[in-house]
Amino acid sequence: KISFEVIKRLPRYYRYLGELKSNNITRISSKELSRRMNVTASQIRQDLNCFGGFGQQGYGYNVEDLHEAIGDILGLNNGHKTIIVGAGNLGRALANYKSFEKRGFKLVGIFDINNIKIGQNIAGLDVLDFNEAEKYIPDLAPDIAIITVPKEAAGSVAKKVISLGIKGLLNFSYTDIDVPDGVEIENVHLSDSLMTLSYKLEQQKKL
Amino acid sequence: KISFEVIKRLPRYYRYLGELKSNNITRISSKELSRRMNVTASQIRQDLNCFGGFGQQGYGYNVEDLHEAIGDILGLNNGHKTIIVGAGNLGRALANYKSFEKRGFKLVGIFDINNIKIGQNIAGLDVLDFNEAEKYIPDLAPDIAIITVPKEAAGSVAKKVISLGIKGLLNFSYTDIDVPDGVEIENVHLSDSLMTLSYKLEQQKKL
Ligand SMILES: NC(=O)c1ccc[n+]([C@@H]2O[C@H](COP(=O)([O-])OP(=O)(O)OC[C@H]3O[C@@H](n4cnc5c(N)ncnc54)[C@H](O)[C@@H]3O)[C@@H](O)[C@H]2O)c1
Ligand SMILES: NC(=O)c1ccc[n+]([C@@H]2O[C@H](COP(=O)([O-])OP(=O)(O)OC[C@H]3O[C@@H](n4cnc5c(N)ncnc54)[C@H](O)[C@@H]3O)[C@@H](O)[C@H]2O)c1
Repeated sequence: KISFEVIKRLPRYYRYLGELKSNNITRISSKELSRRMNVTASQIRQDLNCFGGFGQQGYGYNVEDLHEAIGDILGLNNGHKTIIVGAGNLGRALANYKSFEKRGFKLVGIFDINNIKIGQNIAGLDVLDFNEAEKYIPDLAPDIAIITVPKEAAGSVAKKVISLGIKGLLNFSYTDIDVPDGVEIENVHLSDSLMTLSYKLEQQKKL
Repeated sequence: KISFEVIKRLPRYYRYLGELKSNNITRISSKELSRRMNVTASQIRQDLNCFGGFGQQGYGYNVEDLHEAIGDILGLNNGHKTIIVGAGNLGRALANYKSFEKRGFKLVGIFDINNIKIGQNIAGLDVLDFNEAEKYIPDLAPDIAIITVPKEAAGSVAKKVISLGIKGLLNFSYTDIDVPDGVEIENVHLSDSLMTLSYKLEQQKKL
């Protein structure tokens, strides 16, 4: 119902509106929002009209209402339970990131297969044995699994959590994972961003 | 010269070709590449033609040559020197990630302003005081700064490293940073991926 291009912009709108809100700004015109976000004012009005309007001639948009409405569309206000599989460097960093919980993503479990890590306390949770996933995951009932294992293990880890009912995967490993219909996956390829930056720097040098 | 849409696909081609290479696969047809990458075979041929062809009728593409050619275009083979500013959870995880160096990004410095962290050894480097950035950065001569500080500090950190000649920024903080012409920035908003996943799960529930 809302186009893919608009969806891609929603998290960014949410971030800006959150910033305005924490700076106690109560309203904003599409013109100001446009300048701040580097998106045309007409594109903004079009995007926001997709879900109910919200703008008032002469007034602009109410920051708090709009922030909440976008949060609703993004499904943030229903609360999500996440687990992290792979308690390594990246897994720990993500586990300790307090802001995910502020945005409605509560960490309920951390898993690994390394005996030294199993039982360690990270962010208030004891690391569980992923080889016993069937024992824990049904009770924890997470809807999102954050995958931070080496790429060789990513496929089998995905398969296992999907078999236990998890429908959302956030994949950080350096490989793409195939998922069946009904399961959603977001791949975060940090190295892609670094390579894109490298390409842009290369082009700059040629100018 | 190469369109933005093609550029966006390059890191992914590079990743797949790297996987084929490490599995000792020496050649691949556009049809097989298309199936693996979920991009049409004609799109692939079009993309790869942008930089010199490489495909041979009846043979397909030579994996190693193509991998190297894309690496060249992405500027990976010139080597880059990176610094990390913000030796917190995420900064440390990135510092310990060995694969960046394998792809030509050598970490030459880590900075922080917290006295407890300054002087600590992370990934073989002693954390330096970012308040003395002028003292260190010119000699280290990095071309990329990875920014992993809290969002309130991101803008001033970016300003400082740019003033010291750094032309490429990889920003992980939960805010967008404005940069002057001639400076390139890639924003990695991990929360955007989580929010997009949340949206997709929300849509699935409605089906
Ligand atoms: N660290 C980074 O900055 C970074 C950057 C880009 C990509 N990545 C990717 O993220 C992933 C994790 O990176 P890292 O640096 O944290 O690695 P790491 O080696 O520190 O951590 C990986 C963890 O996964 C565990 N593990 C391995 N197989 C498992 C399995 N089958 N089930 C459960 N746990 C398992 C290991 O015991 C280890 O604790 C890798 O795929 C890496 O390519 C990391
Ligand atoms: N940890 C994650 O998984 C995660 C996820 C998404 C986004 N982020 C973003 O990445 C950034 C870092 O997150 P984190 O979890 O590592 O935070 P952290 O608090 O563990 O680390 C931040 C570090 O930056 C240092 N610092 C603060 N101001 C500085 C300055 N002016 N100059 C140099 N160093 C300074 C602090 O001393 C600290 O060591 C934040 O902006 C956060 O929003 C992190």
